[in-house]
Amino acid sequence: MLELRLVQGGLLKKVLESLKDLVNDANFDCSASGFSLQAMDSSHVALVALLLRSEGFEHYRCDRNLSLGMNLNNMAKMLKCAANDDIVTIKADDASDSVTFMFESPNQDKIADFEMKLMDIDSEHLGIPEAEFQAIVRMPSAEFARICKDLSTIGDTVVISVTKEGVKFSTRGDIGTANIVCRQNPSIDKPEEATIIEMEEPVSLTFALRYMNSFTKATPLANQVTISLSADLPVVVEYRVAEMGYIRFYLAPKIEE
Amino acid sequence: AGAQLLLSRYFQLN
Repeated sequence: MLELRLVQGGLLKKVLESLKDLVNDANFDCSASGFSLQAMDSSHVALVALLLRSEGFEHYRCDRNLSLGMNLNNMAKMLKCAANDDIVTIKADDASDSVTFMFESPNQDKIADFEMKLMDIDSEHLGIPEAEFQAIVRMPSAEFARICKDLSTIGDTVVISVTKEGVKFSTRGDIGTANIVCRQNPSIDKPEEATIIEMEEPVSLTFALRYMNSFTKATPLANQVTISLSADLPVVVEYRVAEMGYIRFYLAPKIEE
Repeated sequence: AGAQLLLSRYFQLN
């Protein structure tokens, strides 16, 4: 028996909106510690890891570990039927081939339940070691989204370079080139507008903008995004999900042929 | 522009 009640149901709507274009089908893993997901995109270039800790739910019952295979597009369709301020409850029986999403309005005058068929999904679970990064950039998520969107009108790839001067996003295309430099800005009065760069050593990596733009679908979840870079690792683009967890996108770089 | 690396280059399948 699984029963997860999330007062901030809007968070789950935003999580699904940020996942559904990258991954079609995925297993949600439910355990005593939380509700999580790890899935690769179909080309095995990008990976998303989601964690919503059990403490973040108003009520969290998970009698035994369960893996719920879901089509994320269909799940997103159902969650779109919830209002942003609805309380969302996810329910599933151990042997069931379906999951129920229950939506309650804040004043309890409307209650809806949507049942969705589950799928059997052969998922490939990757071991992701804890890593030390050469550079970690924290910046406003909306700014990062804007940069990725702007650069993708000019080129297909972005070079992200971190030096002690700041973080530089560069692209090149048929019509020309573009460089955007963001300098460190602690913004003590408005921490959500800060750009903080922690650099062990300079690093420069190239990534496909198509994936970066897909990751920025998570922008409504968090004011800040963290971009962790190392020369010998995929980049990690992380958005915090309120106080309860995170959504992390991993993207393998491109190299000169 | 350039070759796209795969995640399997970095992460092992569990």
